[in-house]
Amino acid sequence: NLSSRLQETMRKLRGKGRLSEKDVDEVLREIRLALLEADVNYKVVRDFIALVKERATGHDVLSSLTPGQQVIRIVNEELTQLMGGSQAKLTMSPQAPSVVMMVGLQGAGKTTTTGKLGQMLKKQGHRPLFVACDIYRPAAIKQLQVLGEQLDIPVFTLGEEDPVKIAAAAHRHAQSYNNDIVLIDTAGRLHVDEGLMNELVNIKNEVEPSEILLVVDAMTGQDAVNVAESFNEQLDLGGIVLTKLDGDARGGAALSVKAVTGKPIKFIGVSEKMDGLEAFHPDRMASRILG
Amino acid sequence: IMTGRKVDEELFEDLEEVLIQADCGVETTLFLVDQLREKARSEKITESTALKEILVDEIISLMDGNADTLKTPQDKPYVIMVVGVNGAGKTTTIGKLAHRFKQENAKVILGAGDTFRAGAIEQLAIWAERTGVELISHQEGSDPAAVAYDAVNAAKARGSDVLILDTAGRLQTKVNLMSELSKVHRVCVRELGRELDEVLLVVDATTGQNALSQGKLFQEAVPLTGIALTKLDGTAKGGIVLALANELKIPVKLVGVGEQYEDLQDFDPKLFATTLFG
Ligand SMILES: Nc1nc2c(ncn2[C@@H]2O[C@H](COP(=O)(O)OP(=O)(O)OP(=O)(O)O)[C@@H](O)[C@H]2O)c(=O)[nH]1
Ligand SMILES: Nc1nc2c(ncn2[C@@H]2O[C@H](COP(=O)(O)OP(=O)(O)OP(=O)(O)O)[C@@H](O)[C@H]2O)c(=O)[nH]1
Ligand SMILES: [Mg+2]
Ligand SMILES: [Mg+2]
Repeated sequence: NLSSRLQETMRKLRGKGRLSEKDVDEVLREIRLALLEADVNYKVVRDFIALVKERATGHDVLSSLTPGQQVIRIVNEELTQLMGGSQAKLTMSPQAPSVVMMVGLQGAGKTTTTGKLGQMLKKQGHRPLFVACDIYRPAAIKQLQVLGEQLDIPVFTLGEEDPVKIAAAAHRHAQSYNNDIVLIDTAGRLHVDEGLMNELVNIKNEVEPSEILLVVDAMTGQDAVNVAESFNEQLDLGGIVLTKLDGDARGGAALSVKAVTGKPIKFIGVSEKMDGLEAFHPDRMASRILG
Repeated sequence: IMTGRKVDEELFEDLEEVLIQADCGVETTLFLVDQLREKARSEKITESTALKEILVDEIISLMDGNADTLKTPQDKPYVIMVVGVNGAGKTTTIGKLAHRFKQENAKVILGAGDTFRAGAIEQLAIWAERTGVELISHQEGSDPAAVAYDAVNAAKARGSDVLILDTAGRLQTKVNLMSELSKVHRVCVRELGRELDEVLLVVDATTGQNALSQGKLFQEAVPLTGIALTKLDGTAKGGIVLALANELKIPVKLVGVGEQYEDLQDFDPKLFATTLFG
């Protein structure tokens, strides 16, 4: 892992006492490797290393007696800062009901996260409504209904109707039945599928969500930037949810997605169960990525 | 990137960038590019188009013996067990396989081995209906080993040609879930009286380096015979299969290129290698 490899690099350099810029380059190369192995995007790594190099070749590091530790500290600080603060709150509308849309690639964890958010909101005293806008995947509506039943949260569905119509009807339903938060589960889709991306834009225009969450699998590799950039350009995301962090994926996609969209990572998924949703902590993510 | 350029260090750096962004991983990328740099020097190659041919061949040979088709059916029933992490595309791939075998006039039966996730059994039931094949299922929450037991015995009793067993998605680091998988596999082998014909690991093409951990730990739990790489219709290149071939020697057999039952292809190393630079 990075700390043991850096220790090895530092051990080789220790005989030199102080560090030269060339020595710092060697340390940065190790960090670059660690970030790439952690699935941080190639270009994001390049920009990040350049940023770190500027600080790491400053006088206070080069004249330090423990330059390696200084560099790791700088990397950790910069990484944590880049990944933003901890903002585990959904953006609400000034007028109820607030609409939250879950979007993302196939299999990322949207439906499961919708359930988890429902449970969290219910515990906070809200009255959420699930909306089944995935009319394509076999038994997608059934999946959401099972979760709704499990959590005692109502599920709005019109079967295989146009998702834009379903969203509009659900919004009206929420107003009549006093649900203050509408959680729209949408079908997984490729960011390069024009028709399906337009569907999301149409749903957005129809019900004006206060929050659009991009759900991203923590094991996503280099492609994370393409996906995030595309979804953000077309929908102006409110935030990101990173799922399946209960595995051993380093989660470099977190840095890539944040770097390319600037949008906050709000929550993380840490289990398949409905209580498996936690606030995102940038410092914990930083040390996980560095390995 | 590879046409009409001088062969110099900048070209090799650009190639590294392409391969890393294709999720080939640092180790595999450096291995391929170093080999290429050596060939360029020894064969005095100065123009990039010739070099591209060599790199494609390098990648094909890396995948060679690591690409394969599904095992040819011998004894009935031909049994396929499908495993992988959550959301990879297992259930959908089974639907596609059911369709493929049905088109070949095989009598197909599916086993609803995911007894855990909401709507999992219903999802597979719809695929069974769509493809016109039978389904063996129990209640949600029942023991997956019991479903496996029933599925194998039903396939034998009904003279099915093919049995495809679905399993619940699981992260490879969950020890109890991995031992559950081993148990399901053992039950299948015992009831079948021989090894399974295929144990396929379904891997999402958007996966990064974690795919290596997936390959390694699933291999420890069950004897994998191949990989089905899904969602290659997106923009991810699926370069992780190079590392899976290089380090774990698990052959890629199938590729998923969409969500409909006809969106399944045999893995083509040459097409894969050339598309890596697309
Ligand atoms: N271990 C773990 N599994 C998760 C997590 N979030 C979701 N899953 C699992 O990932 C799989 C996919 O989840 P879904 O909610 O169906 O994903 P989706 O994005 O709605 O999928 P599509 O609708 O097909 O695009 C399921 O097996 C979930 O149980 C998580 O945080 N941890
Ligand atoms: N675009 C595309 N989508 C795919 C492909 N294969 C599967 N999917 C989609 O990926 C999502 C997850 O597929 P599933 O078959 O439910 O995945 P799974 O591995 O069975 O998921 P769990 O049982 O929850 O672990 C669904 O929306 C599928 O339609 C593919 O090759 N291309
Ligand atoms: Mg879903
Ligand atoms: Mg499944």
